[in-house]
Amino acid sequence: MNLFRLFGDLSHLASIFILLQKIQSTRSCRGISFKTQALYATVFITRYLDLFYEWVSLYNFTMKVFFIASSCYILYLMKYKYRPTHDPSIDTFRVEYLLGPCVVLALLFHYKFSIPELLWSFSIFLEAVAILPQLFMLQRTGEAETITTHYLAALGAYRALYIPNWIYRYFTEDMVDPIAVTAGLVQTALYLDFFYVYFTKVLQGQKFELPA
Amino acid sequence: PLAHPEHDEL
Repeated sequence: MNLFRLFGDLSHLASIFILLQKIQSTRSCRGISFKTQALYATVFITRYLDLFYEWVSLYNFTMKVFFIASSCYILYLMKYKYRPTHDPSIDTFRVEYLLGPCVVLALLFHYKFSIPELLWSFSIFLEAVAILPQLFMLQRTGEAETITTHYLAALGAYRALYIPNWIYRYFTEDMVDPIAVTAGLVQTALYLDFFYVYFTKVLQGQKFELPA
Repeated sequence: PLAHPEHDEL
């Protein structure tokens, strides 16, 4: 464990609490892509199956349980409790265009040809692109509530912090995970546009609005 | 180090 990874994970935790806070305080999931949230639940479930047969640490175990549980809870909130506030007509990204290529990539790039390892690879590739339905929705509506942008910023920060973590691990542990690093770089790159608007507008106290 | 890294990251 190093500070980059710790703060990355904490930022990931924070993003989930911000999202829950957004839903509970506005009593609405307006502006949140159900598809992205469903993809994250898929990512956590397919990646953290090792929870049942592999012990890494108490930290690792607790976080895995938390990510699976919170992502399922968010799906429940969106699908049942606050269902009327979710507008599927603006959440139109075709997720099959993401799932298909991720299956192919997992079959091509993995560390071992076994079910858990293939699912692990699949989850890594899927996580890299899972934010796309959300960003697509943002692009379509052209604006977002400030709290939603804080959620996205915390999620992006988590990914960004994993990059110095990998550099650090390369030098201190001689450890490289090419699949995670490649997918992680792509994932972080997807946030660059968002970060630009977040830093130049939201953090200056303005509303998140995309130029027409 | 390239052979099967442990999946200890989240």
